[in-house]
Amino acid sequence: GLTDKLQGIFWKLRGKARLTEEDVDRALREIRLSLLEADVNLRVAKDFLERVRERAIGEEVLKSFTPAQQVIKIVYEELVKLLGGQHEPLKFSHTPPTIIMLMGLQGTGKTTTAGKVGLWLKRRGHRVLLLACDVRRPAAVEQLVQVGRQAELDVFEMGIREKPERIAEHGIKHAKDKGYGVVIADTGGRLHTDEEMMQELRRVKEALNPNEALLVVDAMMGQDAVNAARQFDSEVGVTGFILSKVDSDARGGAVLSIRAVTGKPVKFIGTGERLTDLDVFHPDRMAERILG
Amino acid sequence: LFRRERISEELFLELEETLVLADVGIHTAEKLVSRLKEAVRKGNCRTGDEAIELLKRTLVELLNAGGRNLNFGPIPPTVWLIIGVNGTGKTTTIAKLAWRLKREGRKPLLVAADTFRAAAIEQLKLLGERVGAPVIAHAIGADAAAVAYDGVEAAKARGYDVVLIDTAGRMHTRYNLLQELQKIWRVVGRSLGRPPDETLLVIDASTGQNAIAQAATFSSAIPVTGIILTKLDGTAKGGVVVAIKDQTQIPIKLVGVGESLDAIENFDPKEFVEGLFE
Ligand SMILES: Nc1nc2c(ncn2[C@@H]2O[C@H](COP(=O)(O)OP(=O)(O)OP(=O)(O)O)[C@@H](O)[C@H]2O)c(=O)[nH]1
Ligand SMILES: Nc1nc2c(ncn2[C@@H]2O[C@H](COP(=O)(O)OP(=O)(O)OP(=O)(O)O)[C@@H](O)[C@H]2O)c(=O)[nH]1
Ligand SMILES: [Mg+2]
Ligand SMILES: [Mg+2]
Repeated sequence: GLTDKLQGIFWKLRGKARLTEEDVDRALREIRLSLLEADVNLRVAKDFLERVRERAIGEEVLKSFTPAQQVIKIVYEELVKLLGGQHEPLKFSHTPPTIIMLMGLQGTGKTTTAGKVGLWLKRRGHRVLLLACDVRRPAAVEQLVQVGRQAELDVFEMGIREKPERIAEHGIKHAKDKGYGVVIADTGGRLHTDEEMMQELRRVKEALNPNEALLVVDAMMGQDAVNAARQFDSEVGVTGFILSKVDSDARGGAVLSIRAVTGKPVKFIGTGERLTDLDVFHPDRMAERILG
Repeated sequence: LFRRERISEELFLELEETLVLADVGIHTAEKLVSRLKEAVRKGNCRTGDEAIELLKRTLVELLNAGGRNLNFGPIPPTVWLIIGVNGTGKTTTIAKLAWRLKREGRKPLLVAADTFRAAAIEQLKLLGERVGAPVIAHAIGADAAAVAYDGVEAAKARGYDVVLIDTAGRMHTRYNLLQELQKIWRVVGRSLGRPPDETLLVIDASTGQNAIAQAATFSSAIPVTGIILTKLDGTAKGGVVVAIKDQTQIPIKLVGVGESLDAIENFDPKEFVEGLFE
């Protein structure tokens, strides 16, 4: 992996009395390759390497007996920092219900994730209501109903006969009347470049007034992750991310990109198709994975 | 974006970055640009514009090789098996293909062999109604290979000329699911008397380098005859198919460009390559 490559580079230089900035740059080129292979956005990688370079030059790497280890340590620490340092939990409301809205590009796993998060919260003592706000995709409402049945969670739906913002409005009222602690709203997949659909999402968000507006992002995403994250955040407002399909074994560089461009925390990762396949996001584990 | 008179190191770097941003991948991008540098050194192009055109032509040739037609069987029914990882657009693409086939005067039959995911069968049934194509389905939890087999048998018995088999999304990292896919492929072949006429791997255009592993793993499990690149109507360029073509030679046959039934097009290498550089 990257560690071996860096060891190799510095091993060739072991005879030198002290390393130069050019030697560090050779190591940085190797790190750049690794980041790009991992799908980190090109520009995000550039900025990241600048920070690593500054620390490497300034931090005694040039005089170190173990420069490879030193550089790896700096890269790892900067990755963890960029990924959010430590786990950030869900934001709960002071007055119930806490409202969570899921959104994202087509096929990222929102409907399945609604069930996963619902189950995760139910197991921690919360009374959860799932809200079916996708009226476009064929059988989307039925899919959430079945997910709810599997996870033994209640689902509020109005078929496809009402607009999503109307369903959101009625769903929240129903949740308050019946004393639910958490509402998780599933919305239809959409492109960040689809003006009408982004407007609809803003209307749904307004009706929900959510405590969390989570963007569900596919871990296999490539360079385009920055664009989607930036647009959803600027046009609708993102409070955090859920990274799905981490079990694809994709290196997951997209997560660095979405963090770099929005600064919002990653709350969970999806690790499979079952409703129990949800884990809390750990920046240190993700950093190790990106490093390969 | 590129109007270049002189060829400089800067131009090569810019071209490499453009390819990387399009998800072609750093290794494939470096390989393509170093070959371009070699061509320039040999005197094959003198201006920057000529160099860019040469790179584009090289990419078009790479993507064109191996043909791009959808195969119909020698004896009906034709059978196309649709596979891929979760959420890439398989079910929607089948509806689009059925819509196109109907407009060509053919009689497609849809087979709901995703017996795992919540409401997968319902989704295909609704799409079948919309398109006007019948759907063969069992209950959720049924054996996927059994449904696929029944689908081909039904087409033979009732004279449907193209069978489109929908399968469950499956991660290429799950060995047992790849084994299930092998079983589906074998069983379909048994009913048909030959392998499926197309086994199409559906890839989401926003996927990064992981798509290479997807293509390699799926095609090592069963023969993959073509790739369908979906969601090209977004801002993602889908450049990873360049790396896939380079490494596996699997031809890209179709592109998905939206969610409506008519949002499917034959893959056009020239148009696609222009898109990489936009
Ligand atoms: N392997 C794996 N599959 C997942 C994960 N999360 C979701 N899926 C699968 O991904 C596919 C798409 O999931 P959906 O929940 O339908 O995605 P969606 O975002 O609601 O899709 P749209 O509503 O059409 O935008 C399904 O096959 C899910 O089972 C995950 O973490 N790992
Ligand atoms: N914008 C756009 N969306 C698409 C395209 N193709 C499919 N989709 C959307 O992607 C989402 C997933 O599509 P499906 O057809 O359910 O994907 P799938 O591969 O069958 O999913 P699983 O069976 O769960 O693995 C849906 O919201 C589709 O409308 C496309 O070309 N462009
Ligand atoms: Mg959904
Ligand atoms: Mg499907």
